[in-house]
Amino acid sequence: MNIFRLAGDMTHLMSVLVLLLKIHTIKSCAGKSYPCSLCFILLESSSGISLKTQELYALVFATRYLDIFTDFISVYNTIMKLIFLGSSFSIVWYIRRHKIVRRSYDKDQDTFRHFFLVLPCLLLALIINEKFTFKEVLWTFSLYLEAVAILPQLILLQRTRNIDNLTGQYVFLLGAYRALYILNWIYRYFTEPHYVHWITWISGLVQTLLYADFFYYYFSSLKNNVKLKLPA
Amino acid sequence: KEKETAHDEL
Repeated sequence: MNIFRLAGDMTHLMSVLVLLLKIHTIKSCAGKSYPCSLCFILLESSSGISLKTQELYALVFATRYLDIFTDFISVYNTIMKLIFLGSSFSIVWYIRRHKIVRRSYDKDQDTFRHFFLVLPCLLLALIINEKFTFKEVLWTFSLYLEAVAILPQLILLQRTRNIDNLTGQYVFLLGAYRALYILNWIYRYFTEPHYVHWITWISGLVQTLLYADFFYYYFSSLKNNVKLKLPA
Repeated sequence: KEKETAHDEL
């Protein structure tokens, strides 16, 4: 474990917590009377969260952590896997099933056909992988899928008029975690002999590059202290 | 048998 990877994992955990906080805020609005302006905004406007991206992430974790009970790495590793699995599936459940939260989900805008991402990633994983075993192919699939999982969310943000802070922070943290992982891979390459994982490195690089324009608009909105807006 | 490449990262 190195500082880059720990920072990456904590950033990833933060992104999940921000999303859970956002869902909690929407839920707690229901109990209050309407005049609370925040509630009005949250319940009237779409939450800006893409269910498609959440479902893809749940699939990423499900296919990546198949070895959670067979290969014990460390207590930290197991606990983090359980957190990511539990949170991603419960977020999908909330947006799909919860009577209040699902009202804030705008399915007319979240139209990305994520099936078109799953199939090519699966085919690619069958062709390019480190070892042709069931677990390894699904693990590779999860890497390819995670690289593109943010696409429905980024497209939804382009369509969302006013992106609220929590959603913007969620996407930023999600992009930043993989950028930190790239530093971790560089560090491990130079400190651990024979540490070479091209598939992981290239997928991680592609994933981070997909956030490039979001990072640009995110930082310029911070600098100019204006609302985050992605060009359509 | 080469050690299964246990993936130690999340």
